[in-house]
Amino acid sequence: NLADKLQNIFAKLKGKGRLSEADVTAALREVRVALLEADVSYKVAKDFVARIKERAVGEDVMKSLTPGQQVVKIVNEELIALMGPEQAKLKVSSKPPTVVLMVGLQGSGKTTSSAKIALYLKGQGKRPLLAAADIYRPAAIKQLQVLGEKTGIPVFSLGDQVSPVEISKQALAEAQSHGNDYLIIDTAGRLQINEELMNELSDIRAAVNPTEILLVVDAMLGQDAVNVAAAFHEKLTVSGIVLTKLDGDTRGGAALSVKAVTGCPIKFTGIGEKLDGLEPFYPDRMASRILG
Amino acid sequence: AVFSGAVDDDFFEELEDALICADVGVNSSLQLVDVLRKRAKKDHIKERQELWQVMQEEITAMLTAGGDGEIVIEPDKLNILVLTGVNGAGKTTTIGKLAALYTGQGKKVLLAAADTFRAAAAEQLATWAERAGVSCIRQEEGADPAAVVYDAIQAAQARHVDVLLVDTAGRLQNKTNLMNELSKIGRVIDNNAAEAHTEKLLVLDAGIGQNAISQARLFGEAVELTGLILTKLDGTAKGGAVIGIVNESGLPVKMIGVGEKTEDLRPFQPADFAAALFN
Ligand SMILES: Nc1nc2c(ncn2[C@@H]2O[C@H](COP(=O)(O)OP(=O)(O)OP(=O)(O)O)[C@@H](O)[C@H]2O)c(=O)[nH]1
Ligand SMILES: Nc1nc2c(ncn2[C@@H]2O[C@H](COP(=O)(O)OP(=O)(O)OP(=O)(O)O)[C@@H](O)[C@H]2O)c(=O)[nH]1
Ligand SMILES: [Mg+2]
Ligand SMILES: [Mg+2]
Repeated sequence: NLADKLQNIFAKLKGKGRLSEADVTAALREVRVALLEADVSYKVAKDFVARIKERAVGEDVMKSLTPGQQVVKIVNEELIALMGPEQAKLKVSSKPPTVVLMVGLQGSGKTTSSAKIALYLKGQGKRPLLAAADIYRPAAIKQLQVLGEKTGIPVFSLGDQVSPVEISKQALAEAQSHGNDYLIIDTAGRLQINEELMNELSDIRAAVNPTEILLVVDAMLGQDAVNVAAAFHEKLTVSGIVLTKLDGDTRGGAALSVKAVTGCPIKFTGIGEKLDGLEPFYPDRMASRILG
Repeated sequence: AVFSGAVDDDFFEELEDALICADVGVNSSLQLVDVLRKRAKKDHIKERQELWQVMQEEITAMLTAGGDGEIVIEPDKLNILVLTGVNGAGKTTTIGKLAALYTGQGKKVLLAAADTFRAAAAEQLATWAERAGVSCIRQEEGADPAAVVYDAIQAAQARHVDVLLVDTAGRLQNKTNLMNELSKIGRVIDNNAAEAHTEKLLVLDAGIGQNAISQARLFGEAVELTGLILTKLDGTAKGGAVIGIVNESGLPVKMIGVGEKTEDLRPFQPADFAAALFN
């Protein structure tokens, strides 16, 4: 793993006597490769390594007795700092219900995560309402309804012949009249380059004024993660990220890319297919995972 | 833009960066850059534009190393296509597209809803079956997927079906019990349809990064794969990770998904794919 590689590099370098800045640069190339192999975005990795170099030189790693260890420590600290604090808190609206809009690419885990988050809220004594606003994917509404039944959470649906904007508006009215304190709206997966569908999301946003817009991101995304996150954020002003399928063996560098490019906190992680497979985000665990 | 101008050190660095940004991965990118560097030296190539052709040829060669990329449907026998892959890759939708494709070719098609786990999985596949005008073998949620496959094989043989399309549940490759379940499905097919032509296809989302390599490796250990299907190439992701996979496993990419509609399925064209990496 990276720690071992850095120890080896510095051990070899130390053999030559005093370390130079060029030696540190060579070692940092290993950090960059480790990040790229972990699917961290190319530009994020570049900026990150530049930052590590600043600190390494500034903290006189060259004079250290254990430069390899020191660089690993700096990398770890910077990764944790970049990924932000542990955050399982959803914002609450001053005027209930708090509306949470779930958005993201096709197959990222929105429908499953909507139900997981609803179940998590129910466990906290809240009264969430789920809204089925994906009218395109075959049996998408049915999928949310089945998950609603499994968790004893009501699902608002108007079928697939009514626009998602209208469904969202009426779901909000339903939540208000039934005293639900949270409304979680599941939307269809879409490409960030599909103008019409991205406009649909801005229309939903304008109609129901969500307190949280959660971008659901598959943890195994590669270099494209930055393009996707940047576009969704620019269009909607995302307020949080849900990183799914972290129970896989992906290194998960997309987490770093998405966080770096949007500045949004990672609020939840999906760690399994079952509805209890939801955890808060632990930046230190993510840091060690990315570094392998 | 990478391929215009003179061949210099900057070029090889820019090329490496472009390949990495296309998810080709560090090792495969360095490999490709090295090939180009050697060719440029050997043939005294001064213009980047000349190396563009070499790059496409080299990537195409890497992608076709495992043989030509066609899903083979043999006449006068049962053909079984099993689609497997991680959660959300596009298996069910791709089966819907294949059902329409083969029905349109006058073939008799049957679907098997062997995802008995996920909410509304069978309903989703049933909708695609309806669209193609074909039948779908399904059991209740929680049934043994291998039992569904067994039933589907019996039905396919009895009804003289040309193509049986088997949908499986999404599964992450590090889940040993789910990989074992997949192996069992493979054995049910081998033991009960030995005379059939079988294709076991791994469905990969073009947006996935280097984890695709691990997927191909571990799914390949669970069942003997015959090819890959790369989905969601209509997005901004380039799917470059397949280069490393094909290089390592020799598995050809057989089809690509370019959208969510029935007609959004095309045969894989390595040269087009290679060119698109640099768009
Ligand atoms: N292992 C695992 N699987 C997950 C997780 N989250 C979602 N899934 C699975 O991923 C697949 C896709 O999940 P969906 O909830 O249907 O994804 P979606 O974003 O709603 O998909 P579209 O509506 O088609 O865009 C399903 O098989 C889920 O069971 C997770 O954290 N871990
Ligand atoms: N843009 C685009 N979307 C696709 C493509 N193929 C599938 N999808 C979408 O991806 C999402 C997931 O597709 P599914 O067919 O449910 O994927 P799956 O692999 O069967 O998912 P699980 O069974 O939950 O593991 C759906 O929203 C599909 O419409 C494609 O080629 N392009
Ligand atoms: Mg969904
Ligand atoms: Mg499916």
